[in-house]
Parts: sequence; C-alpha cells; structure tokens
Amino acid sequence: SGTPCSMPQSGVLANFFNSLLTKKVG
Amino acid sequence: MSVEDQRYSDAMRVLEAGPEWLRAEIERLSRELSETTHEKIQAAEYGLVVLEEKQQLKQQYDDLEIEYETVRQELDMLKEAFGQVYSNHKKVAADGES
Amino acid sequence: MSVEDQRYSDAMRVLEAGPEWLRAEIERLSRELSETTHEKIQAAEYGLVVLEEKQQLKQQYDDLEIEYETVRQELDMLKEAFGQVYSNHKKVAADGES
Repeated sequence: SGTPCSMPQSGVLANFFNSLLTKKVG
Repeated sequence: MSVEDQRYSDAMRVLEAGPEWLRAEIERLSRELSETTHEKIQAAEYGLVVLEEKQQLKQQYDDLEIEYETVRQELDMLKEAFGQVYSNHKKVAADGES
Repeated sequence: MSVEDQRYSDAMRVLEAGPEWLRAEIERLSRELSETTHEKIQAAEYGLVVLEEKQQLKQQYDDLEIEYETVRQELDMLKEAFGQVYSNHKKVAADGES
C-alpha cells in the first residue's frame, strides 16, 4: 500500500513507535 | 476464492480438525507471531532512529538559516555603506573639478 | 518463572488441552498475528515516509549551505574592498596634508 495518507506529527509518531516497543505480545 | 470464502473454509477446517492438526496450527501461528513481532519491533526501532536523525538535521538546518540571515544582513549593510562612500567620492570629485 | 519453565508449561497446556481450548487459542493467536502484522506494516510505512522527509531536508540543507558559502565569500570580498578604499582614503588624506 502507498504512503500513509495522514502522516502524524513527529511527537505522535515517536509515541506510536515506542508503543510498539513496549506492547507485550503473548 | 473470495476472502469471505477463505475465512469460511478456514473456520470449517478448524472446527472439523482433530487435536493433532489443531496443535500443529497453534505451533505454526505461535512461530509466525513471534517472527512478526520481531519484525514489528525492528521497524519501530528503525523508525525511531530515523525520526531522531531527522529532528537533529532540522535543528542544524534552523541554526544554519539563522547564520545565513545574519551574513545576508551584514552584506546588505556593507553594500549600502559602500554605495554611500562611492557617491560621496563622486560628489567630492565633481566639486573638486568645478 | 523462567522463560524455559514458561515455555514448558505452555507446551504442556497445549498437549493436555481439549479441542475447545485449542480452537480458542487458534482464534486468539490468529487475531494477535493479524494485529501485529498491521502494526508492523504501519511502522514500516511511517518509517519510509520519515526517511524520505529526512532525505528532502538533507537536500534543502545542502542547498542552503551553498547559498551561505556564496554570501560569505561575497561579504569577505566586499570587506576587503572596503578596507582597500579606506586605506587609500587615508593615504590620500595624508598626502594632501603633507
């Protein structure tokens, strides 16, 4: 799929990436 | 086969399958989930690094832009002063002749 | 409980579980896998966009740096010319007096 249409601001993006790192997967 | 049909046939297979098949499927899904989780974490770590690099570059750009504006203004002022000296010079030379 | 013990107890649970539990586990793992896959793709797409934005910013930085060097050199040359005019002026004034 192409580039995500609504690109979040840097701060939101950093939170998104960090949430993926901290999220536990069982 | 449409996605719906695919889903239906997957569900039927799980319902009809014996414990052996179910255990093998759990094993397969667990492996795939662990691999995809690893790739997701890599993508997130990479994204954070590039985001950090971009923010640093933005800061460098902003600093250079301030430098550039300062030098531009200094140049404009010196050009104006030069113009002033030059026209004074011409006036003095004209007065001298007359 | 160590990771090894955890793995062992998970495996034992799968071996002893009945078909109902196995089916529910397949359902849960499939959902997690689909969600994790979506997150991985999202992270990769965002990472690519940030990378592209960073490369564009780098190009803008390089362009500004060239501009900055040009203006700097022009300023240095004008300063030198100004110094020249100023010292000539002083010499002429001194000659005039003497």
